[in-house]
Amino acid sequence: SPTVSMAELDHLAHIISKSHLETCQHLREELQQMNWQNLLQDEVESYQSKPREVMWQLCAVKITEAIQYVVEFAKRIDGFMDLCQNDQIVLLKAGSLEVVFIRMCRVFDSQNNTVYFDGKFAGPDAFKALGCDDLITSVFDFAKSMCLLHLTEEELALFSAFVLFSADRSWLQEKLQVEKMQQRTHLALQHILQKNQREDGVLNKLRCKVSALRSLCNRHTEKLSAFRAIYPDVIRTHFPPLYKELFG
Amino acid sequence: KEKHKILHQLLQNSTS
Repeated sequence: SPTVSMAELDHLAHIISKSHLETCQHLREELQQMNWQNLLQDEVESYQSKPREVMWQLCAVKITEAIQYVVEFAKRIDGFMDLCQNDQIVLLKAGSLEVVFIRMCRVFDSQNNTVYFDGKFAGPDAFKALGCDDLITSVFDFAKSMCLLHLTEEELALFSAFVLFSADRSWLQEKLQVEKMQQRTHLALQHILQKNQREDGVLNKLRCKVSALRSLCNRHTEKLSAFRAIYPDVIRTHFPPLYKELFG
Repeated sequence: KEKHKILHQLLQNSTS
């Protein structure tokens, strides 16, 4: 765009990257020092033998914790706080879980197909008690495909912001303003990818990830509805209030 | 606002 200079794109990339690094649940240094220890077989079995509702509650708590960091990420991006509060809420309701899924690749071990969960690295089998194997498999596949792109933290940050500023979410009041932020974020991402001498295909691959993320979130909503039909009281009394607010 | 009380609060809180 002729209206955005390279310096502005660098500045935007810097702000978004800084926000991302400040609000990552696990710092990069922490990850490097972390002993990427897998769950032992009896620990896997212990998760598998939990009652369905207990495992759902545990995952809801973990998701909610991760989402709180995403809210903080959004708040530190100037353009986000300039939006009206309705739109801030709309974007977070629709996009915060998507950003959690993106961030998941930072704590994902591709070789073992395990993800950092509750202190150790867990494979899909540890989540059996949830009763949604297909969704879990898709989430792991998504994380694996994100890892294959080998994005830098800055690229990851910009892609997260791009997804957060989705201008096609329902109920936005100032759609144009969101669109403008999304375009700028897209340009910044493109600019940084070029600067990092990434091949052209990466941006296209990331665009494809947007629909994959939507599908994952829709399926999470479906699974939650099915769970709610059987355990309405568990959600009401034991699930984190923020989780209920976002997905209720 | 009432429906999204917590989200509203999180957005209002100054960044920590």
